[in-house]
Amino acid sequence: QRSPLNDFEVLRGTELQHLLHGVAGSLQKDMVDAEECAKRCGPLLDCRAFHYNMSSLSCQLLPWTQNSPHTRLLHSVGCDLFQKKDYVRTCIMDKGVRYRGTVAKTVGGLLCQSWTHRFPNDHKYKPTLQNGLEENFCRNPDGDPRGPWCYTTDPTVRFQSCGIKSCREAACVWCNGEDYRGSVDHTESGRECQRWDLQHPHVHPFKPVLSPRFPDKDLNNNYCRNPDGSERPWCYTTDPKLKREFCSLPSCGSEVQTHQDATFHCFRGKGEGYRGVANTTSAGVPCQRWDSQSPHQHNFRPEKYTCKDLRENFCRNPDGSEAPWCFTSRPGMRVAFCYQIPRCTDDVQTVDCYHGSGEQYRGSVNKTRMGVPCQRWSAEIPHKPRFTPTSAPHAQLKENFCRNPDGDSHGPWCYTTDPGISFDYCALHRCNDPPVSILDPPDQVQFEKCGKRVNRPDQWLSKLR
Amino acid sequence: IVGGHPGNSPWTVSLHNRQGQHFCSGSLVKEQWVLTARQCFSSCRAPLTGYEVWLGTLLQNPQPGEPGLQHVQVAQMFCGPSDSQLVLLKLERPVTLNQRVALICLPPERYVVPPATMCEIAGWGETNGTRHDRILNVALLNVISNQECNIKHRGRVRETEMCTRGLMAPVGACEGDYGGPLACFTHDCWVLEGIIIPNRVCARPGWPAIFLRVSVFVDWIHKVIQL
Repeated sequence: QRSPLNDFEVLRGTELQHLLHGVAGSLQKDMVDAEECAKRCGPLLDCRAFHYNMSSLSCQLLPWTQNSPHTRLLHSVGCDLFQKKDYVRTCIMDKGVRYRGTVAKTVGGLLCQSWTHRFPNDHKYKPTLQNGLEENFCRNPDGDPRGPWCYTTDPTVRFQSCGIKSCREAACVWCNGEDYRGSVDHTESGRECQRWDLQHPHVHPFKPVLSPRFPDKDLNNNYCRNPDGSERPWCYTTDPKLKREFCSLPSCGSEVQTHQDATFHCFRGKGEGYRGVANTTSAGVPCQRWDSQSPHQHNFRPEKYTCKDLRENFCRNPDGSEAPWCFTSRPGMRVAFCYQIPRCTDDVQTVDCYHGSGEQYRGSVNKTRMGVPCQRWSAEIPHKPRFTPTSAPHAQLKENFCRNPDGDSHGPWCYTTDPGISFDYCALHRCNDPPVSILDPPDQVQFEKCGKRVNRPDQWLSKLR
Repeated sequence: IVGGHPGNSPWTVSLHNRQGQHFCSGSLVKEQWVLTARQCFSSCRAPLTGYEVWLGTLLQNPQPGEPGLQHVQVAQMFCGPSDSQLVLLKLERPVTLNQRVALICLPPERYVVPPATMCEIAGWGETNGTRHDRILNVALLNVISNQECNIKHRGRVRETEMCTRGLMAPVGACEGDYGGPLACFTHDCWVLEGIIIPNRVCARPGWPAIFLRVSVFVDWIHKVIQL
């Protein structure tokens, strides 16, 4: 049950403009969906792509792609650009007989001779729409097992292979392949993959178009991916009898969990690099060992996830969840997060220190703790400052150096060059003089105003119950 | 909230992620500003598309159309000073205050809550089976001094943190409650004195619970809201 869309790669919200031919291609109206358009465009040899416009339910067949001369891609809400894979994929499937890319150099670096020329190397081929012999691009009209080739412009070398890699070899798999972005669209048994943006023949929870729940998983088209922390890339298959299957892809080699990604006493981001020894959930429930299948059966076998360090019963994040987690030793609670592990700060390395609250700091550090450059105190964009060199002469607001004109108790700060963040504290730490304690402050301040709550009768609660 | 009971806390908001799940709580300190815990977000520049605050409900997952329910998109996130474990969320628009949605006021700068003050935590988080999941639970706790707290926690409690007495029965905050309020009743008013942050174990019997001390960062909060 393959879809005609399987032969296309989609660019969402994108329009392909031809700089020489304003409006192009024939407009097809009342297209129920993009698959209809693909059915029209697929068999046409001079259709290489199409626009699908969701609001007008129409599609525009195009005789060019983004690799054609005088074209450019434009952001266009409501319009998706579908391009035939053969024209835009940079690797080959099988022997590359269908390759229609634009590589025009041989594996030896020789420039290819145009297929319309008979010189310096004469030959029998005539370019047609069928054989796709175009310009001087590498092609495989005779099914050469070494893949696409061309006649060369060097009279001493009649023809040579272009060395275009197979899609399987073009991208290898690190770790469990969560980052695999290659173009293999068949499973290890040779079944073609179902598109991620289709719900047939298999219904599935990954809906890349409707809800951007997996924005960074690249679930476009029907390429092998690993969006759910499986042991390697996989896809739903177009075989109604087999829902999903792994893909056979070469490994990039033994995993190198770069040491700087690994954290031991806190977790950064989602904690995929956490390698500490916390082994209870936030609620204090001991974790189940990863190499055990009791009380909870699971697929996260340590030997299948060698780069995820699934040792003992330590909290880990092998599947890209929100935070480190584990199977719990409590039969009634399968998994739980280990949020008791503190988060690492995002701060960049501090390069200087300040005394007290830094009001006398006169150094030249000029970036925030996130590494964002400071705005000059004399500038008015992107933030109009309340403190300027003239309005606060005491603070010596020079250039864009970190200062503390308002005596902020958390240290020197600056207006930032990020329009979204007006001010932030700087890449500085307090020198080792002990901060003023707040616990025995000079005087206990009292309140002037406060928040109220109507301690309403329980009618609401009882009704709720 | 472990060991709590259903209650009402009109300044406690529920944070929902782009999957529509409740994942943390927050406190409404201004009509367009919510204070919550840094622990709730993967980074200070995490993309916020699809993140919302839900207010005016006692349910963790209220049905659309529930009377009084308000949900507002989170527009911006500002991380507090590095030792604050705080985040301020600016909402896309101000919320409507009413019987079910109210502001809680901030303490004066550097105010220290006297020991024995009665305070309350609220949240929709893990109850460890002790209470009704899915609705807002509250629990009352007493403040103790950092000095007393550091006896049990062996000096680990910092001045930017505050403690409540450990009870023999397990009572306290847990996963899903982070970012929620520790509100203390002082001079006839509720004041946001602490923020719920992860402890090594939830509601550990006999162990004081540690919260973030808001009064140390009130100057930062005012500054962000003003700037």
